[in-house]
Amino acid sequence: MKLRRIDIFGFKSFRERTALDVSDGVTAVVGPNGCGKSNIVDAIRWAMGSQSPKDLRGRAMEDVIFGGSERNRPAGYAEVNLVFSNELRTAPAPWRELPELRVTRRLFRTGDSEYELNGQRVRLRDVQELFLGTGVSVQDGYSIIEQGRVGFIVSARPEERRALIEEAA
Amino acid sequence: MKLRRIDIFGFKSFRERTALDVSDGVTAVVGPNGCGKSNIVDAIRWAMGSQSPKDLRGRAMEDVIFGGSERNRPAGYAEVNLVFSNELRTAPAPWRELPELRVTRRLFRTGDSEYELNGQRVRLRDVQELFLGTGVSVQDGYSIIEQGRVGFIVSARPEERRALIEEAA
Amino acid sequence: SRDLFASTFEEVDTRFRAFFPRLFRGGRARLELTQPDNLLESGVEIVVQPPGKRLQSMTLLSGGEKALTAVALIFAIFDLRPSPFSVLDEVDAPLDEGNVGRFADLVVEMSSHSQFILITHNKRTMEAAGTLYGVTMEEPGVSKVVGVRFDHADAESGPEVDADR
Amino acid sequence: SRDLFASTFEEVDTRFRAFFPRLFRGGRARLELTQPDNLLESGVEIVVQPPGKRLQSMTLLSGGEKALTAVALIFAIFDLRPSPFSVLDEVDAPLDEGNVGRFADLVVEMSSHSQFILITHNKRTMEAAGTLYGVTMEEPGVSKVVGVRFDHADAESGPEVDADR
Ligand SMILES: Nc1ncnc2c1ncn2[C@@H]1O[C@H](COP(=O)(O)OP(=O)(O)OP(=O)(O)O)[C@@H](O)[C@H]1O
Ligand SMILES: Nc1ncnc2c1ncn2[C@@H]1O[C@H](COP(=O)(O)OP(=O)(O)OP(=O)(O)O)[C@@H](O)[C@H]1O
Ligand SMILES: [Mg+2]
Ligand SMILES: [Mg+2]
Repeated sequence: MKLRRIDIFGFKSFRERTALDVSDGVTAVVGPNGCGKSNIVDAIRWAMGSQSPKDLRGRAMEDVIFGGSERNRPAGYAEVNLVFSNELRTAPAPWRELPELRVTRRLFRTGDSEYELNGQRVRLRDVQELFLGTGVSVQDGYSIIEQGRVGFIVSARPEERRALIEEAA
Repeated sequence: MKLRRIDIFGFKSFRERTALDVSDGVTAVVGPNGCGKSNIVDAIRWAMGSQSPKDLRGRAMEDVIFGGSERNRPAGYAEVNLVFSNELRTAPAPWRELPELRVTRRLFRTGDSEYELNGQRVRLRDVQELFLGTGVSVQDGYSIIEQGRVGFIVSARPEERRALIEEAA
Repeated sequence: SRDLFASTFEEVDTRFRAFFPRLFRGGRARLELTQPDNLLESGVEIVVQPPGKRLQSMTLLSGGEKALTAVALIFAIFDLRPSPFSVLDEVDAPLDEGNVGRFADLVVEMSSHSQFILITHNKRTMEAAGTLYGVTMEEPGVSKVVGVRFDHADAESGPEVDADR
Repeated sequence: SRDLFASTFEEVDTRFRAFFPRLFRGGRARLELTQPDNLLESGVEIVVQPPGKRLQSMTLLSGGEKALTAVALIFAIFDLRPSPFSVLDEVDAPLDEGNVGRFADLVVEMSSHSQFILITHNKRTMEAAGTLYGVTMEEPGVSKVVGVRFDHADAESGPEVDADR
């Protein structure tokens, strides 16, 4: 399942709707400290169903909603869409025959959450299961290497490093 | 006590006697990965009396002795000399009136250690006490910031960060 | 299961041994089980010999050498179980010029089968990319993205991005 | 003692509040006691507001913002209790061009009273130094040092050092 587009709205520092088209090959994301690059990585992981605020550098799940700035009020909700092409029909049932898959996650300040696949309401678990076994589930942990994670692997105890091998098993 | 010269012999990757003159102001140390820059920092801390192999990225104290390379046999001992100028007479008694202080530390493969101040044999404790209260004792921890330490301060728990303040007290 | 772990360990080790000398321009490394007779609980150790240096545990390595070793391990796992896309956030930060170049070359090679998204401050890594996105915060606290595409004849020139290293 | 900790905390906090906006080109930050009524055991928290952004705990900050905040804290302690020399090993690694520049300027300023030894891969940091030492490993596993002095008329030109960033 190739990643085709990342669409971020109200998530962390992305107050306005922002889209990144992901081409084949190598894409570089650059910019000064604190401008939002790692927030894009967080958006991808969150949309794929990450449930750990700490994994996203927050303390509560609400921390991912745009919290305002000097001149902007906080947003009422956060939304991330990930669009995948499914040309090779590698998506699991019941999504197998769809040419494209759009994963949507929303979190409202009220605490309500919404998950959609191609506009259809689903459960969080459906989103998480979509990625299991494809190598990019948030549990897999070897295809998305967040900032500082290399240092963690370096200084990990042998027992912790075992987990990396287990994930690939 | 200004640092005037660092002299390294048989310590980690410094198989041959190497001297660095330290001028006033800012000195930059550069070079590719693994060439020995951080080993110089380890040499300074070791000569000042650090007793923790882990602090020096080793497992045993013996790890600081040049261990050989493809074409070189291991060294029999490691030696580091630090030369300080004491123009302001800030050194503690009984070294107060000396214009210059040379701190020497040696470790032999046999496990024997030697410590000298201006060529005179002293105990490890004499070396450690020389630096206490000057702001550069290895216990102080805020004047020598080793590689990766910034990340540690960043991710430290509030109780751990307290230690930084206590050291300055 | 115990056998699954054992075979996965073997497979990752094989690839790790191949990737290491590619990134280090020589030398060798391998994975080791801390308890080879207790596969259900054994940890995984890394034994390393950078080119021309002697065999040692990872602890004495430099910051850059440790990072590059970890990258070799990550790529070994990735090569065994490729995922459709991979996101690497500033893994090149502690690497010197030579090592960044070898890292970038390897990513380009692996990108023929997988998409790679690299967050970076490094010019050499940027040069390896076919597409470049600049993230800015002209309005404090509000992120904006500007896209610059390299590998197409119609490459639009965007505003200057922070290509600072 | 409790009073000594309290007064040291105050003094470090004061300087930290001053250094932060210098490094961040604005914004503000302060230290906070997690248990203000239990000075013997209280931890130290850092509250931060980068310029134009909102007040938040350190966790949500970027990698570079966190590093720069830690540098501000280290310098605050250093300013309170100056030591004759300071050694900083690659503290500039996660910083972008602008932040490295402000970091380097501050080090130059503080170096009028203390010697600073900076291990770095960054060109801007190198430019701030009066003396440059290049460490090489022509013979694998064996370190050699070559000195290049800038600020003297008799500056010797040494071999090219790895000024790679
Ligand atoms: N919920 C939120 N609302 C508004 N801003 C947020 C929110 N969460 C995080 N931020 C801001 O996002 C910024 C961090 O962005 P990010 O980590 O993406 O930076 P970066 O581009 O990766 O920088 P670096 O190069 O230093 O790693 C912080 O300044 C933080 O204040
Ligand atoms: N006792 C020893 N004998 C020989 N070599 C050693 C010894 N201890 C450490 N080394 C070598 O020193 C090297 C690390 O040096 P150092 O940490 O100083 O590198 P560095 O210049 O700081 O690199 P980086 O830029 O990646 O941080 C390692 O390759 C290690 O093998
Ligand atoms: Mg980041
Ligand atoms: Mg180093």
